Amino acid sequence: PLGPVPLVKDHVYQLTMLDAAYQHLPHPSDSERLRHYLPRNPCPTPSYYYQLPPPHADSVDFFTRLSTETLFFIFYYMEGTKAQYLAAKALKKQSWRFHTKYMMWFQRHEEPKTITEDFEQGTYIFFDYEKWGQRKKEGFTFEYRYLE
Amino acid sequence: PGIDLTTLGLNLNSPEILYSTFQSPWAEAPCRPQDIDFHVPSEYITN
Amino acid sequence: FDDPPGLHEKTEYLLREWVTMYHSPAAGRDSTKAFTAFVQQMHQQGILKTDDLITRFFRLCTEMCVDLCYRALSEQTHSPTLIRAKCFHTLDAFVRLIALLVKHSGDSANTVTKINLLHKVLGIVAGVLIQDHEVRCTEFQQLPYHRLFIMLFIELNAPEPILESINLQVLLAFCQVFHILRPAKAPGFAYAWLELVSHRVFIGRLLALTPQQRGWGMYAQLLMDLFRFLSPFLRNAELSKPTQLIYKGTLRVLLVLLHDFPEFLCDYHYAFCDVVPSNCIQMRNLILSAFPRTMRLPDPFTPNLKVDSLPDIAQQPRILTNFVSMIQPSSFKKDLDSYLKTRAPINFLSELRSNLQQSVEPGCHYNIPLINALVLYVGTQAIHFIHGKGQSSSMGTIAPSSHMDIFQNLAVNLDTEGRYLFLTAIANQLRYPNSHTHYFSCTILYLFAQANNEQIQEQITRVLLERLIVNRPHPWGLLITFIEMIKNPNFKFWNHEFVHCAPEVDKMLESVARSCL
Repeated sequence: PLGPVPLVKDHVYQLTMLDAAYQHLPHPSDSERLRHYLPRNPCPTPSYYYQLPPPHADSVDFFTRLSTETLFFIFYYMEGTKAQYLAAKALKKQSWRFHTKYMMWFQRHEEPKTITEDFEQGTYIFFDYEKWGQRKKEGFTFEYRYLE
Repeated sequence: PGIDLTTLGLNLNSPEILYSTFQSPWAEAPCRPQDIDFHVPSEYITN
Repeated sequence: FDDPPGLHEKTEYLLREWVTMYHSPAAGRDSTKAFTAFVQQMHQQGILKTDDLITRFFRLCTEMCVDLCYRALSEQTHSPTLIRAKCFHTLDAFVRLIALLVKHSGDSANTVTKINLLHKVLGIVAGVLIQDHEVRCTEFQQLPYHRLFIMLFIELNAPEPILESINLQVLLAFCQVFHILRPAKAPGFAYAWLELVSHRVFIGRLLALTPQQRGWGMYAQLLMDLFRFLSPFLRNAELSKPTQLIYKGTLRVLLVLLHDFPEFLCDYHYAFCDVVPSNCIQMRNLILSAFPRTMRLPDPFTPNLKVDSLPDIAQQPRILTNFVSMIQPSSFKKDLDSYLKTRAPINFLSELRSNLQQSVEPGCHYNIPLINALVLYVGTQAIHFIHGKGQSSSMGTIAPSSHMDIFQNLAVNLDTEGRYLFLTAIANQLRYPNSHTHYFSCTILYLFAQANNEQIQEQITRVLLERLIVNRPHPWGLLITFIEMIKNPNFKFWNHEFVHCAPEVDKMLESVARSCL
C-alpha cells in the first residue's frame, strides 16, 4: 500500500551520475595486476562450449593431471597468480625441482651416483622455456643448497 | 517475484567459501586461478 | 592553492623518474633498490622537508596520474586493454611508491607515522576524486581512482610482518575513505565502489581474517551506505538498467555473505532491514534467511513440528544495533516504558499513531525506523517478561499483557499503510529458531486470531504471502508461521472470503498448502 515515492532532486542527480558511470563500468581485470604475457581477451565462444571452468579446476589435484608442458606454460606465462602457484605444486608432485639460483626446473633423470654435502652427481634434464622443451644438462654439479 | 538467485553465477551449494574466488558484482562466473594475484616466492617471477 | 613556484615541475620530473625506475629490471625485489635511490632524489628536491610539501607532492602526483588517464581514455583509437595498460603503467608505479613510503616512514616500531601518512594519502585521493566528480559531472571516470585504491589495498595487505602489525588500522583507514566516498556522495563512483567493497581480498580481510570479528562493524556500515543509496531507486519497482545492474551486484555480494558469513547477516539483519525498502522483498528475505552455521534447521514442512520444543527456540539472538536508542523522543520512550509497566498514561495508546507519523508526503507518512524499533523493543520486553515468569512464548502466554495491548492497538488503529509497516516490522523478526522468531510468530498469529475485522486478517495474510511468492530463499520463521496459520483449524483460515477472492489466489494458496501439508 506504500505506492511510489517521487525522487527528490538529490536522487535524480545521483541517478544521472549512475547512468553516466554505467557507460564505463570497472572491469574485473582492473583489480588485478597487469598480465603482460596473457592479458584477458575474452572471446565469445558458442554457448554449447563449457562457459565455466570444470569444478575443482583450482585444486592441485586438477593441475597434477595436466601435462608437463601445460604446467610449464602456466608457470611461465601466468606468473604471480594462483595458477602459477598450483602449477609449481603440481610440477613438484611430478618430481620436478625449481633451482632458485638458476631459475630453472630440474628433474632427476637418473638416481645420482654419489651425494656429498653440497652437490649431487648425476645427469639432469631441465626445461628450457626459451626453446620450450626438455634438455639434458651436461656435466652439471647440482648445488643442493639452492634447491627450493 | 525477484530473481532466481541460482542463476547469478555463484555456486551456492559449494562446500568451499565463495568470497576467495568472487570476481566482481557484475561477473557471471567466479575467478579462475590465473585471475587471482598470489604471493608466490619472488624467484618465480622469472620474467 | 599557493603551490610553491617550481613544485609542479619538480613533481612531474620526480614522478616520471620514479615510473622509469619502478619498471626497470634493476628495481630489485618489490622495487626496494629503486626506492632507496629515489628517496635520495626526493630529499635532494626538498620534497620531504615539510608535511605541507609532502601533501602537495601527493596531490600533484594524484592529479597528474588522473590527467594521464583521462588523456588515454580520450584516445578513441586504442582498445580498452591498451588504454588500461597505459594507465596502469603509471598508476601501479605510484601505488608502489605510496606503499613503500607508508611502510618505511618512521622507524619500524612507529606505526603512528605510517598510518598517519596512509590517512593523508587516502584523504588526498578522495579529495581529488570528489572535486573531479563535481567538476566533470557526467564526464567523470572511475578508472584511475578505482585502480589506485584497490592496488594500494592489495599492496598493504601483502603477507609481510611490518604490514600485519598495522593491518587493523589499514583496514579502518580504507573503510573510512570508502565511507567518505559512499555512493550517495559520489554516485559516479558507485560501481567501482561496490567492486572495491566486495573485492575478495577486502571481504577476506574484514570478515574472515581480522580477529574477534573487529572488521564486522566497519563492513556493516559500508553495506548500510549501499542500501541507503539504493533505497529510493528500489522503492519504485521499475528499475532502470544502471540501477538493475547495481541491484543485481548487491544480490551477488549478499549471496556470498549468506554463504560464507551467515552470522554476520544474523547480527546486523535489523540495521539492514531498517534501510532496505519494504518492497525489496527478495533482498530482505535473503538477509533474513541467514542462520548460524552451527544450527541445524528442522524442515519447516515436518508434520506436527513442535516449534516450542526446539533446543534453540528460547535462545536470544545477537542484535548488534542499538535499536533502543532509535525510540525518540525520550518523552515518548518514557511514556512507553511507563505504559508497559503500569498501563499508564492511559492516553498513550490513543496518541500512539500520531507519534509514529512523520510527514504528509505520499508514501512516507510514517517513521519506519521508529516503528521497527518500537516493535522490536516491545517484543523483547515481552519476551523478558514471559521468561521472567519461567514461561516460554505461546498463544497462551503472550496475552493478555500491556505489550500485546500496544500491538493490538496498532493493528486496529493504524491505516492500511501504517499497519503494513507495523506487520512488516513483525515479519522481519521471523528468521531462524530463536526467542524473537518464536515470540513474533505467536504474536502475528495471535493478531490474526483476535482481529475484530477481516481486513486485518487479509493484510496479515498479504504481508506473509508477498514474502513467500518471491523466488527463494525464504526465512525459516516465515515458513513455519504461514504453515501454522493455514493448517491450524483454530485460525479458520480457509473460511475467509479473501482466501477465495480470485481464482489465482485460490490456486496459489492451494499449491502453497499442498507443498506445506
